[in-house]
Amino acid sequence: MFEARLTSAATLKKVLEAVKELLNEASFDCSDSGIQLQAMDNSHVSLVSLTLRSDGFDKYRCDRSLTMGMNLASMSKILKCANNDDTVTIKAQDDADTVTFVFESKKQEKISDYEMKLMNLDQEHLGIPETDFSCVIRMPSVEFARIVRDLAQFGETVLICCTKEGVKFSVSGDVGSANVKLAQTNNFDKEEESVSIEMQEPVSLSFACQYLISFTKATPLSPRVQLSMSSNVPLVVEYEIAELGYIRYYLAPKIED
Amino acid sequence: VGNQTTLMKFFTKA
Repeated sequence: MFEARLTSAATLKKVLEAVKELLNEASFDCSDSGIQLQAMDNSHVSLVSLTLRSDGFDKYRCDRSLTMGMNLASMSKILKCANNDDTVTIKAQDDADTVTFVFESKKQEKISDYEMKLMNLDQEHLGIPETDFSCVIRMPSVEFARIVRDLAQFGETVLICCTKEGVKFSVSGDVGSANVKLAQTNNFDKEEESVSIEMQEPVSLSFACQYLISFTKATPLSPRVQLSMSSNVPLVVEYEIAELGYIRYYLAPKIED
Repeated sequence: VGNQTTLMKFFTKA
């Protein structure tokens, strides 16, 4: 028996929004410790890694580990039927070929359930090594989303240069070029608005804007985003999900010409 | 995706 309950369906809706642009379907691995998802996008250039810890759920029970392959468009249709403040419970029997979503309104006067067929997905898991990154940038997630959206208008590739003074995002294309520089702030009383940089050595890497835009669909999950970079390894874009876990996106850098 | 490399180059299969 698997059962996981969240008091607010809004959280699950946001999680789904954060992955469904990159993935058509995904396997949710459920165990005693929580729910995990690891999947590459169709072009194998980016990877989504989601962890929802069991202790972050309002109720969590997983007698036997199970993998639930879900079509994310179907899951999205179901979650649209929930109000943001509904309680959502995900249920499955051991060895089941369906999963059930139960939505309960706050006053319990409305209870709905939606059963969805599970899929057998043959997904390859990647071993992600622990890396000491040369640069770790923390900034407001809304600011990052804004920069990526603004710059993507002018080119397909963004160059991210990080030094101890700050981080610079640059794009060039047919129209011309654009640069956005963010200085490290010492805004201790407004930590949520600060830009902080931990740097071992400066890094310059290029990435496809299109993927960064997809990653910023996670913005509603967290006020902060963390970008971790080292030369010639994938960028990690991480959003913490308060008291529940995190979503990390890995993006392979563009090869130097 | 142009001269984009894939993640396989960096990560091993688990």
